[in-house]
Amino acid sequence: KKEKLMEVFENIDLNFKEIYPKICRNGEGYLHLENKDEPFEGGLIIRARPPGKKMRDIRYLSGGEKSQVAIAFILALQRYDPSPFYVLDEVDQNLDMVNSEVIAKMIKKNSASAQFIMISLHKIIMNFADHLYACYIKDGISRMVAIQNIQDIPSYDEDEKDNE
Amino acid sequence: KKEKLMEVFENIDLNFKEIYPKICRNGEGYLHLENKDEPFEGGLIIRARPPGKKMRDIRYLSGGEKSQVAIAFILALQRYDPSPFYVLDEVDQNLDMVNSEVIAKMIKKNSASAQFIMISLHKIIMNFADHLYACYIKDGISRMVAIQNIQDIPSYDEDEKDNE
Amino acid sequence: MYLKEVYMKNFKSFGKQTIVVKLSQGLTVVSGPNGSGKSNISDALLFVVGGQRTKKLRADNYAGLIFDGGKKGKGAKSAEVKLIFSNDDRKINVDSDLVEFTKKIKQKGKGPADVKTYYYINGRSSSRGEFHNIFSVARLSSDGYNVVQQGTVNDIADSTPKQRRGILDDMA
Amino acid sequence: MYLKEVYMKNFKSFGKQTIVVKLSQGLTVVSGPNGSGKSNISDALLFVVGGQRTKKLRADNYAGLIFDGGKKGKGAKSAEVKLIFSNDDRKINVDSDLVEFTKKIKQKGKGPADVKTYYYINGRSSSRGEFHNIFSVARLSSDGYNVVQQGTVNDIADSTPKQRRGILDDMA
Ligand SMILES: Nc1ncnc2c1ncn2[C@@H]1O[C@H](COP(=O)(O)OP(=O)(O)OP(=O)(O)O)[C@@H](O)[C@H]1O
Ligand SMILES: Nc1ncnc2c1ncn2[C@@H]1O[C@H](COP(=O)(O)OP(=O)(O)OP(=O)(O)O)[C@@H](O)[C@H]1O
Ligand SMILES: [Mg+2]
Ligand SMILES: [Mg+2]
Repeated sequence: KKEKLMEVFENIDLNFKEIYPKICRNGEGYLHLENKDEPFEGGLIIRARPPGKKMRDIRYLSGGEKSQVAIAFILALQRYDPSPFYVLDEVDQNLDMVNSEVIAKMIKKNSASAQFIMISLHKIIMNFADHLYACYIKDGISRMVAIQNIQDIPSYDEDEKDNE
Repeated sequence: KKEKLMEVFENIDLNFKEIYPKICRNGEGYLHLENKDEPFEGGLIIRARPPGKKMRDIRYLSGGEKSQVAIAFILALQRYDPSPFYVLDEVDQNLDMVNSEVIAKMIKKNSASAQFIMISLHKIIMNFADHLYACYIKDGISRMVAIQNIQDIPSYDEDEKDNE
Repeated sequence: MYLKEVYMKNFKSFGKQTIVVKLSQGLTVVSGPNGSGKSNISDALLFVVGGQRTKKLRADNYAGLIFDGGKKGKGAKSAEVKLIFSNDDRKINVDSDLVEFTKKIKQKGKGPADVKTYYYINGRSSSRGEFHNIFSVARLSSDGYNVVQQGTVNDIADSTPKQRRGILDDMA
Repeated sequence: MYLKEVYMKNFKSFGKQTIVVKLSQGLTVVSGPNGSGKSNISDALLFVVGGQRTKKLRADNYAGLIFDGGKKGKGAKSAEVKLIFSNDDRKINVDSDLVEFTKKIKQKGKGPADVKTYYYINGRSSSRGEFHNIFSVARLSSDGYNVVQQGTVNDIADSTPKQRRGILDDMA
């Protein structure tokens, strides 16, 4: 049991150390078990140094910086236990446009070897899609429409008015 | 103690019933004490009907719809206990552009009688500002610059590159 | 092997007219206004490949997953989600180029718990156990972090060290 | 009465060069990249008008609020935030057209708790109690929901009924 946890920890820490610098563009971070001898007695600490800053615990980073760390941790878990298809629902919610684009580029790259479905409100993410769907709702009933050209995305303004 | 809580509850429920329909453009919602006789024994339920849908508990709404209900609840609290100045830090985080604009219009209106500072990543909010500031960071040191014209907002791309 | 089509009928906000989503390999992006049904699609996938836990599907019970009729209509009595996988490489332990997994729920009585669940593979009747076995062998089950629901990033960002270690425990 | 200027020196990510933010009535919007210091401005306001609770300021203790030097530099030894209110209508119980509230923290020793706090009103020495009284009379204190920190909307959206009732209890 303990050996298995340590094996999982070492692998995910390694993945995290590789993925986080790519997500935050040049920082560094690592995972740390509070009690290495008795791992089940302690928790898992995550520390990160966004570019140009000092190393801190995830608690003291900004909202967007915390999201970047959390996304790197999720991708580190996924790499350890790979699946043929993934769904990511608004993981870019707290990110500005530059950081959203970095995530989109990374997922686009990963989509060469597995199927990804990303749900997002940020238009910048749509530029990377192989296929684009718009969801809309009328009288409480959802519909989906395939979008050929990103300009065709029904601006939510028309959709919304339709709603009433 | 109990009378005071009931007075607070009735006022905030009234405020909520007025504010929420404006935020979600035509829905309705209300607050409900689980145990009206012994309010301290139970909790506070919030139910809402987004436009075109059936009434539901806040738990079953979408991410953005839940945010709209939460914002309406916060504004209902603020109306009960008014202050001369307010800070709202990324309250529009889960909202699409149409819903973000509705919030911005409402806050702009409220800013006629109190001072508001809104922090947001959404450009659509900036259109409503009387004064606009851009924050940026270099070598871990934050700076602020007043923006005269929204086009001048340093696109985060330049800012970010500078960061390295 | 990849997910080729998703059919939804009377599942949450998707009404009685069956909605078909055609997918391909690579990256598919879904966008749309707040409350339009985006996360319900992810719930539809979890409904078929995930376990029984309705809490993850944002409903009290299975009855809450059946379309409630929306603004004007009456609620439906049953809901159905069908996932069609392309299986040329036979990564799914079923001997056909396309594999259809269908999960259906039907309200039998008045009570929210009076719902019967039906499972089908390529049209023939199946069971929860068979679904679970096939999905875990093909690494499609949602036990890992392959379906990242809305809010999970915030949850991890604000989690305690103990909660984070718990995630590693689940992986072990 | 309104908040006219905010001065920050060595407060969190704001360095030794004092940053001055000029405000006016109406709506001021602050934008900028992730991690650029936007929420630290709201923390600077809470630092002066709020209570003692550093947890709300995202720091372990007051020492954590002093600028740490950033990429290259050495940490500072003290931090200071000054708020200047326009007070023509004398809503603030101080007899001057402009009222300056200054809060300063100085690291005295090595330990994180060896920090001394100084309060000033229009340059003369004051105290935490005086700040608190003046702010609550002018309804500037942050006990209500006038300073909505990042993440509060999500917290309320996902709160339990008991937690929500607790918010009403605080208002009562
Ligand atoms: N059984 C049901 N019948 C009809 N509508 C339902 C049912 N269950 C949930 N809904 C509705 O579906 C909507 C939720 O949609 P969903 O969470 O997929 O939105 P979304 O597109 O992800 O929005 P957001 O961008 O805000 O996250 C809610 O308005 C909810 O009330
Ligand atoms: N004492 C300190 N010295 C230097 N930097 C600090 C100090 N305390 C916090 N910071 C840094 O300040 C930054 C946080 O900034 P802040 O939370 O204001 O960002 P933000 O602009 O709100 O970003 P977001 O859009 O992601 O919410 C973090 O990177 C954090 O590490
Ligand atoms: Mg959603
Ligand atoms: Mg912030």
